Order: sequence, then C-alpha cells, then structure tokens
Amino acid sequence: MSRIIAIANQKGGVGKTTTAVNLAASLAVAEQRTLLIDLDPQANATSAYGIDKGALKAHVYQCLVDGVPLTEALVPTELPFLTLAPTTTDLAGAEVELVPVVAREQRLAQLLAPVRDRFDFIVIDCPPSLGLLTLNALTVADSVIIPLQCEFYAMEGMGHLMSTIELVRTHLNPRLAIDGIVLTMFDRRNKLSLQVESETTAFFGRQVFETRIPRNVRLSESPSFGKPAVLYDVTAPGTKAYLELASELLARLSPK
Amino acid sequence: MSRIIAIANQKGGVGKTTTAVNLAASLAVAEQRTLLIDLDPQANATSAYGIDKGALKAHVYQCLVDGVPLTEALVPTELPFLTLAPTTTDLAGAEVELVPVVAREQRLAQLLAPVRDRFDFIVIDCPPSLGLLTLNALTVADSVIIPLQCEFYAMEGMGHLMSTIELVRTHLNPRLAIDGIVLTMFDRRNKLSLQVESETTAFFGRQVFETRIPRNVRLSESPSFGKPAVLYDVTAPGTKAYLELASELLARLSPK
Ligand SMILES: Nc1ncnc2c1ncn2[C@@H]1O[C@H](COP(=O)(O)OP(=O)(O)OP(=O)(O)O)[C@@H](O)[C@H]1O
Ligand SMILES: Nc1ncnc2c1ncn2[C@@H]1O[C@H](COP(=O)(O)OP(=O)(O)OP(=O)(O)O)[C@@H](O)[C@H]1O
Ligand SMILES: [Mg+2]
Ligand SMILES: [Mg+2]
Repeated sequence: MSRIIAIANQKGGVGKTTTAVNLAASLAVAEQRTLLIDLDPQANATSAYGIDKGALKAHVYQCLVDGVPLTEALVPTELPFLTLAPTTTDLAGAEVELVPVVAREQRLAQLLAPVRDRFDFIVIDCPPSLGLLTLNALTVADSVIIPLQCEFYAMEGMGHLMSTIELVRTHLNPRLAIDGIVLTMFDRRNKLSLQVESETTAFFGRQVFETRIPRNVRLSESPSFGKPAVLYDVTAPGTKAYLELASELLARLSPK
Repeated sequence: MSRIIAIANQKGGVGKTTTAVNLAASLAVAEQRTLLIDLDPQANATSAYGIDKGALKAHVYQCLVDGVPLTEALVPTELPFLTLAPTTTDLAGAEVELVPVVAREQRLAQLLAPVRDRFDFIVIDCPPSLGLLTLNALTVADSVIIPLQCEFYAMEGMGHLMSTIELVRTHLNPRLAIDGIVLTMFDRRNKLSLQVESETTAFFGRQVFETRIPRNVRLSESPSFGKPAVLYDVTAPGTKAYLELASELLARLSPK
C-alpha cells in the first residue's frame, strides 16, 4: 500500500521542489518504488530530471482537466525505482479552470486511484500557494512534509499553513498526517538560522526532522544538469542530507 | 502623475517582497510620495513594516472584493513619504472569489483611480503566481520590475513570465513597460551567480539594472524588527544596494 506525501508550503522559494526531487531520488536509491508528481505550473521538478517538455505524450494538466489517464503521462527517469508525472506551464490554467468543477478538490485523488498500488511512495511537489492545486494534493495525501527555510517570512507563514491543513482535515481528508517539518538552507554560522531552529523545535518538538538540509550550492547546480543531486554529486553535503532525510522518514514510518 | 510599478515574478522566494519593501522605502527617503500595496496573501510586506494585522480598520481584500474604498485601508509608516495598503491572509480567498466577477482583472485599477494622484510612485508586491492578483497588478501598472534570483529555476521561469507580460499587453494593458530586471541575492564568489548574470545581461541587455542586490543577512533580519533595511541598518550592503536601485530607477525615468 503506497504512502502519498505532499511537499507543501505556500511560502515561495523554501525548498519544496529541491526536497521533492531529492527525497524522491533518495527513496528510489533505497529501492522504494517511487512516483514523483510535478503539481507546480513552474514545472521545476520536471526540469530537474532533464525532461523535454515539448516531447511529452501527456502531462498532468491534461490528466487533471481533460481526464487523460495518469498512466499516459508517466515517464521513467535515470533511477530504476523512480517514475515521474511531468508538467508544463499549461497547468497554470487549472487553478482557474477547476473552480467550477464538481468535487474539484478530488481530481488528483481520482487520477491516482488506478496507479497508487504500483508504488511504495508517491511524492507531490506543490506550487507556492494554497489554491486548488495544493488542495488537491492535501486531499489525496496520507501526509505532508513541510520544508521550512530558516528565515523570518518563512516562519511567519507557518500559522496560515497549519490552519489550512486543519481545514483540509475537517472538510476534505480527515486522515491527513504531518510527517514532519524539515529545516532547509540551514547555516549553523547564521544567527537567524539558529534562531529559527530553536523556535521551531521549541514549538513543534518531534514534528521537526532531526535531519537539517544545509545550504549547499551543489543542490542548486544539479537541476541545470537535469539530474537529482545523488546523480550529480553523491559526495555533496546536500546530497547526503537528503539521503539521511529519506532514512529518517523510513525509520519514522516503520512499525516500532 | 504617479507611476505604478508591479514587482512581479511567479517564481517563489526570488526577493519580490524584499525589493518592494526596500525600493519603496528608498523612494520615500528620496522624498518621493510613495504608496506600497501588499497584494500577496502572505502579507509579508505588511509585517515588514511592523503593522498589527489584527488592529487594521480595513485591508486590501475588503477593498478588492467588498468594494471598501482604498483610502479606508491606507496606513502611515515610520517614513514620512511612505504610506502602506496592508493585507491579511483573507486575501487568499480573492484568487477564487474574483473568478466569476465582471472585469475581474480591473478591480485594482478601479480602486487606485481615486488615490493615484496623491503619490509619485505606487509599488505593488505580488504573490508567487500569475493568477488574478498578479494580473490585477499588471493591468493597472505602468511598468514592472522583475527581481531575478541568481539560480537555475529562477532563470527557467523567465520565459513564462515574459509571455504573460506579452498577453497582458495584448489584452489588458497595452502600455505596460518593463522598467528592468534586478539580480537579487547576487554572490560574486558563486559560479552560478556569475553564470546567471552573464546569461541575463547577454539576453536582456540594458533591461537589466546595473545595480546588483548582494546576498546580505541584514536584509533578511530587518523584517523581524518590523523595519525596512534603511531604518534597521543604514550601513548594510543590502541597504545601500536598494538606495542605489532607487536612484538608478529615478535616473532611468527622468527625461534625458
Ligand atoms: N539547501 C539548499 N542549498 C542551496 N540552494 C538551495 C537549497 N535548497 C534549495 N536551493 C535553491 O534555492 C532556490 C529555491 O528552492 P526551490 O525552488 O526548491 O524552492 P520552492 O519552495 O520549490 O520554490 P517555489 O515556491 O518557487 O516552488 C532554488 O534555486 C534552489 O536550487
Ligand atoms: N539580498 C538578500 N540577501 C539575503 N536574504 C535575502 C535577500 N533578498 C531576500 N532575502 C530573503 O530571502 C527570502 C525570500 O525573499 P522574499 O520573501 O523577499 O522573496 P519573495 O519573492 O517575495 O517570496 P514569495 O515568492 O514567497 O513572495 C526572505 O526570507 C528574505 O528575507
Ligand atoms: Mg518549487
Ligand atoms: Mg513575497
């Protein structure tokens, strides 16, 4: 039975895509059958795997809005245990086009039902908003992982994100859990980073992953080569951190 | 006659709010009568000026959706020449609620008409999307300033942003100009920064501001004190860069 995890945070630039791309790759390295869904119209997760968006047979927008089966859109990656559901900028239209649709928050759930048992993990990269695309992800997800950049504005947004998760639990998906909060772009020498770390662990306790993702330029270089960090520079601190995050997640999920 | 400038880029975390907040403050320091509009439901520009969102008489959502006059929402700041139109997270509802409204892209233009002559500059902070809020800003704006983070994903998004600006020019606002692209979080020692700088200047030429905004921790600390950088640390490299950006903008706009 697969676990569906949404990588969500309405604050922009906090490391959602970097986390989705590299966590999915790390789970695949651990031989977990993994599907990465690019649910962000920026289609950054699709570029991160070097996919040519012009040559796609089908993509997520067509599945969500036109009813094309998700199986038509799935593409393999260089990692044997990782499959991708790619996106193009067309997806930007879905936020408006889905507004009048019946059960508009359930579209992604309907798409995933026929394929979910093929995978151990389904990881969803969300856009920087709490609109219909993110709501679709939170509605179908078993859990959410929240990347939190160690900055003031990112901390400030946590209240709004948590109340949205509560709303989803009440009206759309009562079993939505929080797998954890992962501190990203963490720099131990920076006062603000340490302040965010201490406030977040004080407030959220064990919900904060032990793993810290350090600021590491290799993480921001790898997408320009169309590779996840583990295929670009396996020795980089950022790569190791995401491998560590994947094992921490697996340990948290395995029955005690 | 005031100039309305939208600070826009759908890529998250590229420095839109930091640019809107500190450019507006720098224009006010240059004694230009300036209005800063927070059009992002995250309400980061509102927090950057230490405004208590719970104590507001009125805010931008009520103006856009309920028709409250914008004058009701305007609040002073510590800078004599700077006024703020504050926001709360309620604004997140507008992206969906405005969908069925007649002339939905013109709501902000209608709001600004009665107040625009009181200001020399109106600066609009946009959310990380190309939805109805950003379209409202691009429809009323004379020009747009595009903050560009020196990273791969940010570069990748420029095509989508430019084609959206073209669409707005064709259907909604034929006089929309681009005042310029400003490179943010620029780090001369970082290969990727230099690569983005050379590709951007090669492609966009004079549209790129000479001013580079360096990565500077004082810029990310100042919002936690509810002050723009010029009131938090006037000697910081980030503060100086935004003062420089304001003078470069004024020089570009003044008749030769
Ligand atoms: N740990 C890190 N070290 C260095 N750079 C990073 C790190 N994590 C992310 N980045 C870079 O920071 C930028 C923002 O990260 P990313 O795009 O993953 O965030 P996001 O939350 O997905 O953004 P958006 O809100 O636009 O979807 C990217 O250019 C990315 O390469
Ligand atoms: N030049 C800089 N040096 C250091 N930190 C910066 C700089 N510019 C912005 N930041 C920090 O980087 C983060 C992202 O910047 P900011 O929030 O202004 O981007 P944004 O484009 O408005 O994000 P969003 O897409 O969420 O609206 C913030 O925490 C901010 O404090
Ligand atoms: Mg992203
Ligand atoms: Mg912002």
